[in-house]
Amino acid sequence: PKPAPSKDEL
Amino acid sequence: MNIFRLAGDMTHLISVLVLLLKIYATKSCSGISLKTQELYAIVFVTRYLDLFTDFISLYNTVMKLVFIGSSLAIVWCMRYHRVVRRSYDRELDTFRYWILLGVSFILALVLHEKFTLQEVFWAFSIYLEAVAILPQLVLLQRSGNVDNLAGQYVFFLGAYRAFYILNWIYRYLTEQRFTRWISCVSGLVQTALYADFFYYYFISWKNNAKLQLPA
Repeated sequence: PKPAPSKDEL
Repeated sequence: MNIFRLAGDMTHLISVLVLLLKIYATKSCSGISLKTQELYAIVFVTRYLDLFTDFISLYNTVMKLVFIGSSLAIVWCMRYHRVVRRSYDRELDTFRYWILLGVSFILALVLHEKFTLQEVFWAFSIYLEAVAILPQLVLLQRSGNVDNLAGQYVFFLGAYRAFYILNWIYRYLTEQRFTRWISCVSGLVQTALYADFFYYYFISWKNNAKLQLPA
């Protein structure tokens, strides 16, 4: 799996 | 955006707004740790530096601004509001929070994704958020009982963390994306800190009694 774009979370 | 993420964001939003509105309406911040509130204000300001560089969505931008604004407003109220500041439990809120700031900052200098100002501050905010509740829990512990406001506040914050973990699991299963390990490990640490509090909150709710934490 790819890393989740953590910056889209608060 | 999935249902767990939305539920997490909403419980987070409720926790902050309920705190601000209740402090303002009752003109009292008894039982609330100013140190924890200041740490959260630092968390939001350092994490959302990307407001100036990246646009993700309108939702994202508005929520970031609300979190920064409301946390600064809470700190302002507790520090400077003529009436509210008198109810602040200064003598109970003595957690040496510069230790949390120092450890988080050193950790961020060592463990980050890229050595850029934004990335180091982002990692710092994640580490700091994980431990920022500690002064609040210590204050609750010291005062021996929790009024509705402080109890609800910590309850909603804990719910927010629990929903975020479900969100990560959901994203892993549906989007085939894993959460970055910095967020993941810090998030688990943070959620664990609430577990003890939740235990006593649940007991008091079950017995329909005032929340009492052991000394």
